Amino acid sequence: KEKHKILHQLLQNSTS
Amino acid sequence: SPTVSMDELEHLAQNISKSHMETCQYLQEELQQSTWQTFLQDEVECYQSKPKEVMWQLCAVKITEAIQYVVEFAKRIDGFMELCQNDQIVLLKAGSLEVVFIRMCRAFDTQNNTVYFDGKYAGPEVFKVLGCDDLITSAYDFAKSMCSLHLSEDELALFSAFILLSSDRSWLQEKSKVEKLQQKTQLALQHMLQKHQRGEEILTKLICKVSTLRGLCSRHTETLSAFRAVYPDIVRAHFPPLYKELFG
Repeated sequence: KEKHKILHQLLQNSTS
Repeated sequence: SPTVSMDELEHLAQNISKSHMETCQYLQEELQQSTWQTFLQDEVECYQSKPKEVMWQLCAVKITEAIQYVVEFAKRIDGFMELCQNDQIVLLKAGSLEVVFIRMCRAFDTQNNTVYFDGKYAGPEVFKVLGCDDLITSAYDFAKSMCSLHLSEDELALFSAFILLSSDRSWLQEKSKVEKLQQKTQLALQHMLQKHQRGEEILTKLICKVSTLRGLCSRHTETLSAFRAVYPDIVRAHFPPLYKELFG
């Protein structure tokens, strides 16, 4: 998870 | 193959087309309006005289921007967010740059072999200082061959989703779930091509692009590692974190 922190974050952000 | 009703295929095609249009970064009209704007000779020389690492960084930033739109595209595809997080990441890690290469054909001008980059249309000579002529030529050739298929936005959207949902990527945890999604997407693409009265050979030609795309991406990875071997600090300090996560 730590390795893909930003990707995780982008996936979790709600779609605008 | 799974049993899917026509209604379901239509619905999926609509969802994927809408997702594509909402996340395509540049509208077709914007791109067409700019085709007359190609870089002038002195502007080309300006790119060519940049230090190699500065141009690499600029390209990494542009690729990362494009990839962020692809992540948004993926999130809006029905079923993608229902996959486990591991698989969402596996699919994006392996497929987001492939979709960027597919999308490149929307921003490509076949008449003068240029692509929209940094505000204007650029020929391959703009990227000379990167020191990866082979990769650049292959990317331009790929865009040209995609353009020759004259896909509609809907067809391009479905093909992008089909690539993104590749069920043969390594490290997938729920391979069969991805497989079902990909099969449905392929059926929706097939259905769309039939509806548009495109010949059977278009699908065959598109499936052939799968290996070309993988080749392009592995060449990108090789080129990046060669660059990183010489400029490790530049990559570490100046490349976008998302780019490093995806290709590091």
